[in-house]
Amino acid sequence: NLSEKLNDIFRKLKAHGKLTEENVKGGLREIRLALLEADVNYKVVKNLIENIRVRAVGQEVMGSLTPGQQVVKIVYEELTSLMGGTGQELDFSGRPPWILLLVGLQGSGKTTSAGKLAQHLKTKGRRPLLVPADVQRPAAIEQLIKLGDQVSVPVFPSTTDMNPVEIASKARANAGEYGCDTLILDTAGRLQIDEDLMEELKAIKSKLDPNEILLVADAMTGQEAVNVAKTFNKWLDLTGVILTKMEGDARGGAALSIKAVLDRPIKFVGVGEKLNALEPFHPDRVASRIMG
Amino acid sequence: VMGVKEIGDDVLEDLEEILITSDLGVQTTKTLIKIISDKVARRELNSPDRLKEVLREEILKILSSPQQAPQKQVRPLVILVVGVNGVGKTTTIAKLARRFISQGQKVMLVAADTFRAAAVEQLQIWSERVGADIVKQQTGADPSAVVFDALHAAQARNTDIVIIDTAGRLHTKVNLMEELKKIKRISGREMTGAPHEVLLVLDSTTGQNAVSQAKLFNEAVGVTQLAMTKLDGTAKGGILVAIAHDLNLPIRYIGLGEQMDDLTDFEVEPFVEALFG
Ligand SMILES: Nc1nc2c(ncn2[C@@H]2O[C@H](COP(=O)(O)OP(=O)(O)OP(=O)(O)O)[C@@H](O)[C@H]2O)c(=O)[nH]1
Ligand SMILES: Nc1nc2c(ncn2[C@@H]2O[C@H](COP(=O)(O)OP(=O)(O)OP(=O)(O)O)[C@@H](O)[C@H]2O)c(=O)[nH]1
Ligand SMILES: [Mg+2]
Ligand SMILES: [Mg+2]
Repeated sequence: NLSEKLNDIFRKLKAHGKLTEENVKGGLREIRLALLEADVNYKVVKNLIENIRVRAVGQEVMGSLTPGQQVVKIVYEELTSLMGGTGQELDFSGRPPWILLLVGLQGSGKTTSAGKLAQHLKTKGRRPLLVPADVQRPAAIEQLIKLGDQVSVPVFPSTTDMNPVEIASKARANAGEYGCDTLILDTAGRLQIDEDLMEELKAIKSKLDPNEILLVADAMTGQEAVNVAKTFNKWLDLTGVILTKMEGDARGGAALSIKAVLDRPIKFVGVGEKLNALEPFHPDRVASRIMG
Repeated sequence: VMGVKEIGDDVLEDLEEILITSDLGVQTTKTLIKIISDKVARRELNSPDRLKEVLREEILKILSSPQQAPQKQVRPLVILVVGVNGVGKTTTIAKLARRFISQGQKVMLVAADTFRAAAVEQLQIWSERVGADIVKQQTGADPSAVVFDALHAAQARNTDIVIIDTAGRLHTKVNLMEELKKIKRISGREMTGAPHEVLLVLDSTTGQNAVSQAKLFNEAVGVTQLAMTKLDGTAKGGILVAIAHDLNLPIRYIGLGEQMDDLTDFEVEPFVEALFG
């Protein structure tokens, strides 16, 4: 793994006497390869390597008796600090009904995450209403109704002859009748380049002024994670991210890419198909995983 | 550049960026850059344009190498569709059914995803839209039992093609992969030789994890064909090059949208064109 490789490299280099800036290049190359193998975006890696290089040629490494370990520590710190930060709580400021809007590419896990959020919020004493606003995918509304049933959360009775903006505003108007104070809106998956569908999300946003607009993204996403996140952000000004399917063996570089380009917190990770499989995001754990 | 110090380093770096950002992955990119830089070292290549041409040729070679076995002449032909969660299996099945039906074939869909909420309903709607038969049971039923019943019915009903929809599953979940092996075994028990095709569906937005997916699904149930979906998006799907190189699995279908007609056959030339586009 990366730590072993770096310890090896720096042990050999230090054995030849004083460590030089030129020597550090070999270590940086290994770090770069590890990050690219973890699916971190090419440009994000470039910037990150430069930040690491600046620290690696400083006294903390050059003057150290264990330069390899110092470099490992620097990489771990840089990744953790890039992915961490404040704002991991959901925004429940202002008055109810609070509104969470879930958006993302096709198949990323929005509908399932809506069910998970409903479960999670219930345990926090909130009264969520699940709102199916995907009228395009076959049986999407049925899917959310079944999930709502599994977690005993009411589901707004959308039908496929309604349009998503109308569903959203009707749900908000009627939230009180369901005894609910929080709306979780599930939307249809869409390509970030589909202007009509991005306009539709923008319309939902201006109608409802959601407290949270969360990008639901797949942990195994490759290089396009940056383009997708950037574009969704440009249209909607996202408030956070949910990273799904994290319990697999994907290295999860998408987490780093997305955080780097959005500078918005990853609020939750999905770690399974069941509705209790939602966890807070741990930047340090994901940093180790990305390092490999 | 990937551990190679040659003349034309910045040209190689540009090529490396194209390959990595197209999701070819580190290993395949290293392999290709090495081939190119070896040719440069042997003075077989000296112009940057020629470098790019040779790179295309090498990728074409890799993608053209896996040979699709000829279509089995058997009735019903049984296709088992597998893959991780959310990649587009169910939608791809609808597209395949639509194509076979338009060719005059009688198609039966098998709702063997008995786990996910409304998975059966989703396939049911597609079967009605494309005009296929469907065999299903209640959620929570044993998927192998659904498949067993379906194959029995298909053989009795003069069906030409049976397509089995399975639940999405991460390749690292041993119990779920065992379930898939069982579905395959049970198919073979009800009809010798079934499933005749095992179609692994991959999502073009997936990075290097797709190689791990292909490897483990292949080890578990023997993948005979690949489909890659969502190529109507901005991802290049370059990981197909890595998979062709490492596992030699034939790439059959490309998904280009969410409607029943959005399926095309994979063709090497247009795919490589789009990689460098
Ligand atoms: N393994 C795993 N599977 C997940 C996770 N979250 C969602 N899924 C699965 O991913 C698949 C897609 O989930 P959906 O919730 O239907 O995705 P979606 O974004 O709503 O899809 P569209 O509405 O078609 O865009 C389903 O099989 C889910 O069970 C997760 O954290 N881990
Ligand atoms: N844009 C685009 N979307 C696609 C394509 N193929 C499938 N989809 C969409 O991807 C989402 C998931 O498709 P499904 O067919 O439900 O995927 P699945 O693999 O069966 O999902 P699970 O059964 O939950 O594992 C749906 O919203 C589909 O419409 C494609 O080629 N292009
Ligand atoms: Mg959905
Ligand atoms: Mg499915």
